[in-house]
Order: sequence, then C-alpha cells, then structure tokens
Amino acid sequence: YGLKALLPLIRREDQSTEYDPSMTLGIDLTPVLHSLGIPSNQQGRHRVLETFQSPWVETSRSEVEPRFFVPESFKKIPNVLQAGNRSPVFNSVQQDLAKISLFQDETLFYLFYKHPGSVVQELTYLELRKRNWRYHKTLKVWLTKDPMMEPVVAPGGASERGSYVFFDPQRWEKCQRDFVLFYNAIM
Amino acid sequence: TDQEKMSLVFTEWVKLLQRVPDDDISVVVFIRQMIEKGVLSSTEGMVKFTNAALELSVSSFKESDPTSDVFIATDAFSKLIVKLLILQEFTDMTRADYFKLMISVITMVISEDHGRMREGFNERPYFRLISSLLCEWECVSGHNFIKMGDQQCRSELVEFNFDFYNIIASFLHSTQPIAFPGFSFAWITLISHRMFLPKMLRLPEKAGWAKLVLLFTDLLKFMAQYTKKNDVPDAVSVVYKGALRIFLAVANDAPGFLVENHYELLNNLPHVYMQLRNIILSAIPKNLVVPNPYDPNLVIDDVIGCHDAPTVFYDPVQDLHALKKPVDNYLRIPSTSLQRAITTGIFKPEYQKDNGIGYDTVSVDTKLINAIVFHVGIEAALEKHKTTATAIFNTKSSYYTLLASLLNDGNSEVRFHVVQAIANQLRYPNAHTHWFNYVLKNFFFAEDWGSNKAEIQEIIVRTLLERIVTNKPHCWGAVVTFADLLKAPGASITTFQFIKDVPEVELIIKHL
Amino acid sequence: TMPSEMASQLESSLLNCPDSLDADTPSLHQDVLSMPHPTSIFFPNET
Repeated sequence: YGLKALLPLIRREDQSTEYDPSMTLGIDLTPVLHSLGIPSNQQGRHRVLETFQSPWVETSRSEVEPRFFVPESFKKIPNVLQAGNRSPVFNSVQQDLAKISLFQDETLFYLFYKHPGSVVQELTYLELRKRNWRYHKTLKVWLTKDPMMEPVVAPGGASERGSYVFFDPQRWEKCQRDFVLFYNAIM
Repeated sequence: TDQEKMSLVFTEWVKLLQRVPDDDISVVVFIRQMIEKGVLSSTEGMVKFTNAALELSVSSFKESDPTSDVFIATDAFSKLIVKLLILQEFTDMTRADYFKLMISVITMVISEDHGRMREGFNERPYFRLISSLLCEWECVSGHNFIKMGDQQCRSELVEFNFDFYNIIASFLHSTQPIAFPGFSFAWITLISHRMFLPKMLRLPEKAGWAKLVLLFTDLLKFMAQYTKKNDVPDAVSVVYKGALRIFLAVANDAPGFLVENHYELLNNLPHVYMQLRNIILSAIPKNLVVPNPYDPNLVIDDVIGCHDAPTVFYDPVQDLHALKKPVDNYLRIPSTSLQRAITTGIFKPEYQKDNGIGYDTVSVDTKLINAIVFHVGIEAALEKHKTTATAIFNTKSSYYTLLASLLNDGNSEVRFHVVQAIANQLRYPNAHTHWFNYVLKNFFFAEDWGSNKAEIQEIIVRTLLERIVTNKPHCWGAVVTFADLLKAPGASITTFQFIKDVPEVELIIKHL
Repeated sequence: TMPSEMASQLESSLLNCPDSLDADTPSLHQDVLSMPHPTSIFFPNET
C-alpha cells in the first residue's frame, strides 16, 4: 500500500511487465480529444455526443446524420421548378439546363459535390463554366478570376500568375488567393 | 401457418415502404388494416409477428449482397414499430406495456440466436434495428411531438417519451456484455449512440441518469472482471479504448453527470484504470472557472468555489446499511462504543480477489468505506452551512475524529482504502474538496499516530502521487493538496525516510 | 480469467463491430434527384 507499489508504474524499463501502462499512467489525451472533435482550449463549447459516430476511431470513418427538425412548411412545397406535385428531378442534360440556370452559385457547388456521376453534376459543370468559373482538375475546386487584377502570363504561355476567387467546399465559402494557374490544369 | 402469414404481411410492408414515402396515405391504411384484421390484436399475435418480422430482417441481412443495402427489412421493421406506437389506440394495454412486450420478444430472439450460433452470432442486424428505432423515434418526437395533429395523441406521446427511453435502457441492461459477449461491441455503440446517450443525459429532471449510471456500471464491471494487470486480452483493451472516448465525450458535453455520479461510477471502476478515474474526478461543472492549482501562492481557503457543496445525485447513505445508525449517532454524539462498531464493521466476511496497484486481494468492504467517507463529507458540508466553518475545520469535531479513528484502529489495508476514499473527494473547488484537503493535511502532520505515523504519511503520499504522475487530467484538489504538503513549513517531505527509501519517487517529488 | 468461449464470442463481436454507416439514419424511400451520367474522371467521385 506504500510507495514501492508505484515503482512498476514509473520505472521505464519495467513498463508493460506488470501493468498495462496505457491504462495506469494512461496516454496523452490530446489526439484522442482531437479525434472526438474537442479542441483542447475550448472544452464544452461544442457538443460532441450529438454527432458521435462510434466509440472507436476505426469505425468512425463516415459522418452520421445528426438530430434535426424539418418544419412542415419546408416540405411538399408545390410546383418547385414547375415539377407539379412531385419533387424536381434532373435527368436530361438537354432539357434541364434552363432549370439549373435559376440557381445561385452556392447551390450549383452543392449539387456538383453532392451528386457525383449524375446528370446534375454535368449540368452544374456546364452552368458554372457559363458563369466563368473553371474547375481545377487536381485541386478539385472551382475558381474564377478576381476582377480587380489582371493576371500576368508567364513566358512560354503555359501559365499565368494572378488573383483568383476560389470556392472552398470544406469551409463552404469563397476566398481570394494569389495563385499560379496552369492552363492545362483547368477545365 | 401463422408464422408464414405474419412473414407475408411483413414482406408486404417492406415492399410498400420502398415504393412510397412513409407519410403516404397507403402506409396509414396498411397499419389500419393490420389492426382491423387482428394481426396484432392479441398478445400471442404480437409475439408471433415480432418474431416473424425479426427473423425475416435478420435472414434478409445475412442473405443480402454485402455491397447492397442489407438493412432494408430491418429499417422497415423499426419504422413499423414506431408507426404502431403512434397510430394505435391503446385500450387493452398501455403503450408502455405494448412496447415492453415487443422489446422482450426482441431480447428473447437475440438470446436464442446468441446461444445457438455462439461465435457465429452476428450482432449487426440487431444493432441496426435498435439504432434505426432510435432515429425514427427522434424524427417523430421532435419539439414535443409537434408533428402529431391529434392533441390527445400528442400529449399521450409526450408522457410516453420517458418510458420509451427507459425501456430501451432496460433492454440494454439485459443485453449487457457479461450476459451476451457476442453483442458487446454493438452494445457499447448503442449506449453511446447519438440518439440515445445525449437524450438520456438531458431528459427533464435527470430522469435518465439512474439508468445511465446502471449501464456505465455494467460496462465498468465487465472491464473490471476481465482486466488482468499485465495480460489484458486484446478485445478488452479495445473495450477500454471505447469506454475512454465515451467518458471523454460525456466529460465535454455533460460534466455535471460525472460530477454528481462520481461516487457510484468509482465504486465499479478497477483501481488500475488510473487515468479513467482521473477523467471522472476531474469533471468540472460548466461555466466554473478554476484557479491554477500549480500557483505557488494559492491558498485553498481563499478560493470562492469552496463555499459551495457539490450536488450529489445518489445519496451514499443508502449504502451504509447496518452502519448508518452508528455513523449518524457518532456524528451527533461521539462515543468509543460507536467508534468501535464502525471500525470493526467495515470488513468483508472473506477475502476477495482484487486488481489493485500493489495488492491482489481485499478483505475490507471498500464500497462501505467509500460510503462512510463520502457521507461524512456531505454531512460536514451541511453542518458548515447550518452553523460555521469552525464546527468542521476542527480536529476535535466528530466528523474529523470518525475518519481519524478509522485510521488509528485500522491496519494498513484499512488505512489505504480510507485514504483512497478521501482522495476521491479531492476534485474541483467545492466544500467537499476543501474539507477533505483539511482532513488529509491534518492527518499528515498530526503527532498522535504514534508508531503508525510514518505508514500513514506514506499511504497519503502514495495516494496523492498516483493521481499526479499519470498523464493528464489531474484533479485540482489532489494537486492542491499535494502542493500543500510540499509547501508546509518545517522539514521537506523529501527528507522523510520512506521517501528516501524509494529514490525514483524521491526524484519525482523533488522535481515536483 | 475469461472463459474461452466468452473470449471467442467477444472476438467475434469485435470483428462484426458496427461502424458509423451502420449507425446512420435509415432512408428507405428516396426520391432520386438525378439519374447516373458519365462525367469527367477529374470530377470528385465521392459525395
């Protein structure tokens, strides 16, 4: 019951022979808290149990839908995009281009990222291009020229350096960046 | 056969839900017809149908292509259960009893499947059933069931809501890991489910807390049973990691739960889980600002929080049993006969195995000791509130002498467990932390232990040190108390023989 | 010591442990917004 009982815990060379140190002395919890979405300087600000995916990191590889409430007035809105009583659908690149032009930029970005390999992803691509956005093939983000600045074309003509507005799908906002743009990287 | 008929009805239900949205009129009509045609009108019918639906859901899961949607039937069943709870009129049976019956059948099916299949048991469809049931319930119960048009029905459901979660919690208690090891990982995922745990934590009037403590106790008991000191089976080690993350999440979202239930949780926590113990004891009520415990100028008496007693959800007096009268009588009017009754009443009838740091067996009733110590602390804080601080910050007060006599009359083992029980109350700044800090300091520097002085001092240093050498978090009260021992005037504790006898510890203390 | 049968059942439970996809909200009937269509290989292919 005295101090000698603590020796197997604190003697480095004896570790893991008598006790499992990850449970006794424990571990640095910073990465564990980080994996839970708890920033170390702001505990308690954000409730993590509401979006808890799984007790283990290994089984937490996808987001789970949290609790939310949809008021009745948000549902069954009649005749959205002239669809009558049904929900609107986008099944034809030819016929649905007019509908897609009614959406704001952010809605187009949402549809582009949300529905891979679909008609609507193609439609939003075409519409964004019409609005002078270009898709960067490696960064997988959309960008457009900053109207405030003229870019400088590099000798050789393969690229230009300038100021662009990017749409960041992680932070869900437009942001301005100086950037070297290679023409073969965009479409 | 009846079974076949039930299976057909359920199959039709699954097909229907894949074709129409669940608020379509045909869904309501289907349920109405089920009720009118008497599919579920008797208890027997309900049992048969639940059995059939669950069996179909599980076999559909097993037979589905793993890359496809394997839970179609299971999800349909969850939705059916919720529809039945909402759309029926409950005349012969209450809604709660109806739901209890369905859950009992589900429990029996799990039990039978688990027993029959052994290592071949697959927990996933059963997990999905309960998970989807929780999600569906969440969907209909939002904003106090505002989606219910019928006001009568709505108020019934608002009342039933607590029963819903209570019945799920009872189901989980019945299917705990010790009973159904093949369901363990699904079970741990369910008790921490985003549609269950936060709900239970925030039911009005803490209505979910007692059951939650029960479930956490089930988990801790399972871990305690199978944690060997150095030979933790890999799967148990994984269980521990999951438990750790769950407790950290609870400490973040609802520290009050850990604050008010620390006594019960620690009663079932294996001693070797030192970091987890610290996580539970380091919980601080939201919005409380805590002064830096490492500040060398900190004086605990001046810390404002120490005026207030912490809220206690479970009164430890319930665990005193035969010693309740002697303890309460002693606190009013101390006497040697009462003292003897208490100091001799804390032993178990026989040795038990235990998993401690430095010991393998226990012959004292540690739960009883924890209850006595905690109860005395609660009473002391109440006394301070009723009268004055000097009534309890006084080595002649009955509160102090009761604990001192436990040390004086006890052997090393008793002393150790009493000091551990006291250290478990050294938490965030509050009246209990404050008083037990006083008790431990006075125990350390008292001159009337005779030849037992060194042993008592060593046990106190060991107990505090083991809570500070771990990785963080460290309890505010433990750090402050240890600092008080180091700061005390007179000979430094590093000159004490029992510390010099252990050079590694001497080094740590010098560093601190 | 954990009985060997219990240990193997626990192991089996670990292997079958439900993940976040298993815990996600069910959606039986979903109106499909848009039919599949071949798009550029450079577009993101995960939602």
